[in-house]
Amino acid sequence: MNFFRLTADLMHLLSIFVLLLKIQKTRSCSGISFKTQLLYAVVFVTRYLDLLKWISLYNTLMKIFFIASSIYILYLMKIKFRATYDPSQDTFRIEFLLGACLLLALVFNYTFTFIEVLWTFSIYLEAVAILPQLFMLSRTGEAETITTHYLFALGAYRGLYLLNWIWRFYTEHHIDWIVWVAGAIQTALYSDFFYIYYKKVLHGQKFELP
Amino acid sequence: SSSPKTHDEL
Repeated sequence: MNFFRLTADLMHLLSIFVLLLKIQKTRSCSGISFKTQLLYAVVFVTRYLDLLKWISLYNTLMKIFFIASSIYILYLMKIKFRATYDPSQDTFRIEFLLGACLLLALVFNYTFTFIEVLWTFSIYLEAVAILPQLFMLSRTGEAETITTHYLFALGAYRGLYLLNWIWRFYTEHHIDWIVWVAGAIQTALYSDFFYIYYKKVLHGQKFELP
Repeated sequence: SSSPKTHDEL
């Protein structure tokens, strides 16, 4: 564990709490892409098939939290606050993402086993899981401030992981090219959002696309 | 050095 990785994980936790706060406070999931949340649930379930493999208490508790919270968010969006979800705004075709990621995982992986291919699939899928949300944002052209805080925390978590990998490469000679490539792409997807968040939200304005 | 196959990151 190092500073960057711990901070990244805490930002990831924070992003989920901000999302839950947004839904509970406004009693609405408007502006949130169900498809992105569905993809995150798929990411956690396929990645943490090794849940019973012991690494540390921290690792196990975080995995349980990520699986449970992602499924709870699906419940909130699909059942509890179903009336506030507008599918006509959430039109990104996730079938292509799922298919492409599965294909890539079958071709580019460390070991061709069931668990390992699904782990690789989850890494690729996480990299692009935010696309339906960003697509929805670009369609509506604006977002509630709390929703942008959620996206910022999520993007910061990815950016900090890049620093963690640089740190681990120099201190442990840790190499994990699948995670590096996917993580770099994932962070790059946030660059436009970061720019507008910095220009508008941090200066007290509403998040609006130019 | 640690193997990437251990997947110790979240």
